[in-house]
Amino acid sequence: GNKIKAMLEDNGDFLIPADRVANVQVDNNLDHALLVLTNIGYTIIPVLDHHGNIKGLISMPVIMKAITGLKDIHFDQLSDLSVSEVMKTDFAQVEEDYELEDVLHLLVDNPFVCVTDDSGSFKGIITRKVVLAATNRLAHE
Amino acid sequence: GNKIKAMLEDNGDFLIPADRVANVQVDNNLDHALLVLTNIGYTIIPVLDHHGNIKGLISMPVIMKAITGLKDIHFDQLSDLSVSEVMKTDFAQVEEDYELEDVLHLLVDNPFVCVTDDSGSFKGIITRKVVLAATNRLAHE
Ligand SMILES: Nc1ncnc2c1ncn2[C@@H]1O[C@@H]2COP(=O)(O)O[C@H]3[C@@H](O)[C@H](n4cnc5c(N)ncnc54)O[C@@H]3COP(=O)(O)O[C@H]2[C@H]1O
Ligand SMILES: Nc1ncnc2c1ncn2[C@@H]1O[C@@H]2COP(=O)(O)O[C@H]3[C@@H](O)[C@H](n4cnc5c(N)ncnc54)O[C@@H]3COP(=O)(O)O[C@H]2[C@H]1O
Repeated sequence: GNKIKAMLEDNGDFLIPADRVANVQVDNNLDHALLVLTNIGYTIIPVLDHHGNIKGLISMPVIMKAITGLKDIHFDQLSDLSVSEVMKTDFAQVEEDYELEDVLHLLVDNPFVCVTDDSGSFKGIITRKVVLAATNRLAHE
Repeated sequence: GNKIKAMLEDNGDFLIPADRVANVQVDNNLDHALLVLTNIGYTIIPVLDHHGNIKGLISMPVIMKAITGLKDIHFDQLSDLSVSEVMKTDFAQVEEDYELEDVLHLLVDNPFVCVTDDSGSFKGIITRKVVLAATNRLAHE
């Protein structure tokens, strides 16, 4: 209970700051997003607007679903559709003064949690990796 | 240390059995693998041979990298290449009598760990989700 929470909290700041998080813009089209995802190697990344607010998440499965018909993949639609039309808008997010318990709860079902300030500006992400690394250290003590 | 390990171990069996794990075969070609990944919604899945042994992992980024040139995506290559030619062969795996500490360690850097029997036959996977769910329960007790 509280002992574990205190130990996880001792492990310091879990945030990966926004400037180290790969992202795309809402008005990028899908072939740009596909090339970014192919080159950076991350599975799912945030979508920002021009004010630095997070608007959604984009991943290859979401892009492929948008251009796949019953029998065929319509690759020509990649340059017609924009990221904002297909991105996932229901995603895990907390504010900077988050409770660790809430983040732990959200990481059960999400690969990462987005962190914003109180006006919605994107501050970074907390990933499962950093929490698992802290749990791993605790188990070895 | 040991208290956490004992608590995690009390949480029972973490294995998702092989018959509930989406997979493709080594000799499938890439357009088949792409359609399977698009439809099932999992990011990265195991590749099995015809004896039920795990040979690698396949994901959309790996497929897209294999058909993307400097400027262009060569979608026509999807039917020419087989899964075994592009799959990731370096992946986390343990045997059925695994130590929880080893699985915790592997889950820091891998979304899941593959479990085999002593002759290499695929038994299932242990995902980050089930370990995070157990950690989450411990933090709330
Ligand atoms: N370049 C790299 N170097 C070292 N390890 C790597 C890596 N790429 C992937 N991994 C490992 O694989 C896990 C899954 O990555 P994935 O890209 O599917 O899923 C990632 C990705 O979608 C996203 N992510 C992580 N870091 C990111 C970043 N800097 N920018 C954008 N998205 C990021 O958060 C998800 C969870 O990340 P997490 O670190 O927990 O878990 C990562 C990490 O353990
Ligand atoms: N259909 C669904 N129902 C409920 N939740 C879902 C879901 N699809 C994805 N999720 C959630 O999203 C996380 C990341 O899924 P992803 O497909 O990127 O990454 C997955 C996927 O690549 C693979 N995986 C999980 N279950 C699988 C299965 N039955 N067959 C094949 N691969 C599986 O293991 C990775 C980690 O899975 P984990 O459960 O830790 O983490 C999952 C889970 O928390």
